[in-house]
Amino acid sequence: MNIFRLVGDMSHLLAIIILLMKMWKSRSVAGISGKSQILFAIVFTTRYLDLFTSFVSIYNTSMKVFFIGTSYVTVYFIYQHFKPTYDSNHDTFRVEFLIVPVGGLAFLVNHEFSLLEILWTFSIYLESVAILPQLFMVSKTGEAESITSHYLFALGSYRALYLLNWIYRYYFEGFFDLIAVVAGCVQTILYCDFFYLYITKVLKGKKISLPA
Amino acid sequence: KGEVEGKDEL
Repeated sequence: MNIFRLVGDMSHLLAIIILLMKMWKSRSVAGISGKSQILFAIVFTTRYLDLFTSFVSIYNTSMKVFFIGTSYVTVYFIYQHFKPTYDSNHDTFRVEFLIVPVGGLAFLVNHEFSLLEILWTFSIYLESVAILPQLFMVSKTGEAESITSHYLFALGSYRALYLLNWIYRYYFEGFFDLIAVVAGCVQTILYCDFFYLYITKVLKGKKISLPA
Repeated sequence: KGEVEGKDEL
């Protein structure tokens, strides 16, 4: 465990906590894409099936359980508990255009042709694009609350920090996972436009609003 | 230890 990995994980944890707090305190899921959150629930579920087959550490197990659990709570909040505040009219990204190609790619390009490995690969690929419905929603409504921006920044930073972690692990541990690295690059690149807006607007006290 | 491993990461 290096510093980049640890800070990355903490950033991921923070993103999830920010999102849950936003929903709980404001009693609203306005501005949050339920589709992205469903995709994240699928990502965690398919990635952490190794909880049943291997034990790495208490840290590893508790983080995995936390990520799976909170992803379902988030989906529950959006589609049940705070459903009246969910803005489904603006959450219109077609997720089948992500799931189908990503599923096909995981089937074709993986480290090992076994069920768990293919599902792990699927989750890595899917995570890299799972934020698209959310980014689509922000661009469609043309704005994002500050708290939603903080959430997106923490969530995007997590994979960017993992990239540094992989560079570190490559040099000091000889560890290299091409699938994770390529997907991690794609994922981080998708956030670049948002990062720019976050730094130039949100950090200066303005909320993100895009010209119509 | 190579590519198939890596599940220590989240």
